[in-house]
Amino acid sequence: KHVDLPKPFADDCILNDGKNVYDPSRQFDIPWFDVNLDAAPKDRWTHIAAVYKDDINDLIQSLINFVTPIFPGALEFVDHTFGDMGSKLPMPYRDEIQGISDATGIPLGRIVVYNIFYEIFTV
Amino acid sequence: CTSIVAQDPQGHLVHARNLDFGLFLGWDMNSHEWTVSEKLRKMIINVNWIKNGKLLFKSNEFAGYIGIYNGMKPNAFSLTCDDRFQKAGGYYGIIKWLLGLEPESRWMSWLSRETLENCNSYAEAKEHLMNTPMLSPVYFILGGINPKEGAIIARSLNSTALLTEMGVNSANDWYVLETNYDQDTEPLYLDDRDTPGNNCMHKLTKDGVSFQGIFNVLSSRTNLNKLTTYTVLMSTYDSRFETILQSCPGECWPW
Repeated sequence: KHVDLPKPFADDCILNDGKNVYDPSRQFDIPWFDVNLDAAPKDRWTHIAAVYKDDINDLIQSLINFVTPIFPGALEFVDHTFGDMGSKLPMPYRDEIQGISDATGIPLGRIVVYNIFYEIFTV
Repeated sequence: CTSIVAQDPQGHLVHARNLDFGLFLGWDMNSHEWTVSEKLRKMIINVNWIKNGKLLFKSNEFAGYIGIYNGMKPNAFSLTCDDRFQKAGGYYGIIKWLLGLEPESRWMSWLSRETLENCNSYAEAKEHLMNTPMLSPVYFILGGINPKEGAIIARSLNSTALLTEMGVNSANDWYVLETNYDQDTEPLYLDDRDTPGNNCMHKLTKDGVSFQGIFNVLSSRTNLNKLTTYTVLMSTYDSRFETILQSCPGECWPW
């Protein structure tokens, strides 16, 4: 059954107030990149990884900071177990992930976890 | 997450979704935001996938991620993926895969990508998404190019648990809306984005279906919440693909 949330958090269809918050110019806040499927898998993402290296690292680091107090051995497990798993992934994904790891300097296991996070998160 | 495929009076389809991610992965006490959601907002990119020198399809991504949660093949189909939670979930699939029991099963976001790379029509994509063994449950929300081509495919690991199609067995004949619950199941009472989403769609009406109309629905609480990172809007018939950054500052439901 639907339950009303406390008032400040409650459902609010902005159409009820006749508002419009759509501003098509905001789409240009998000950058566009090309990924060339004709290129070698290892090279397909390097131009993006180079730009976002610090952000990717920062995101993974915050997950590590969150998990390690609860599971102190988590980082080693990720680096070893998922690092090994990286070599078993199907192509071209295996080489693409390796290419991102090489371009960012982030260990392979951590990039693997980031890329299969959906499967892990469905728990 | 919330995904919608809706049809305007001319039969044109708009496919859109809010991507909500970062639940329970840390809370920033200063900004009053989920830590991971906050970081992901800085990493959103749009991608043109090129093959043989030509545009094959479009998607958006978080930088460093090679799979696909949302994509559109111009003049063919559009696809979004919403989390589906099941006991036999992703861990189960990963363990089976590691033990070599499911060597042919696909990782969720790589199956989406493979579909966009290899399928050329709504029907082809639907067949592929419904019948390919995979490692985790998911909802595939599929839109086409012709009127009534909208479907929600509730996937288990080896089969389709439930198929809901616009105008066939959907609650409304002009749109389908999926959050994170099976269409024949009541959402958890503290996580009900179906009721507000449907109420707002009924306020919008079929006449209001457009990028503007659907964006306004997806910018309404609680479909917009503290986990929402962006809204993507797609239209196969004129190849429009827009990603718009989202957040819900202030007093806003945490999921």
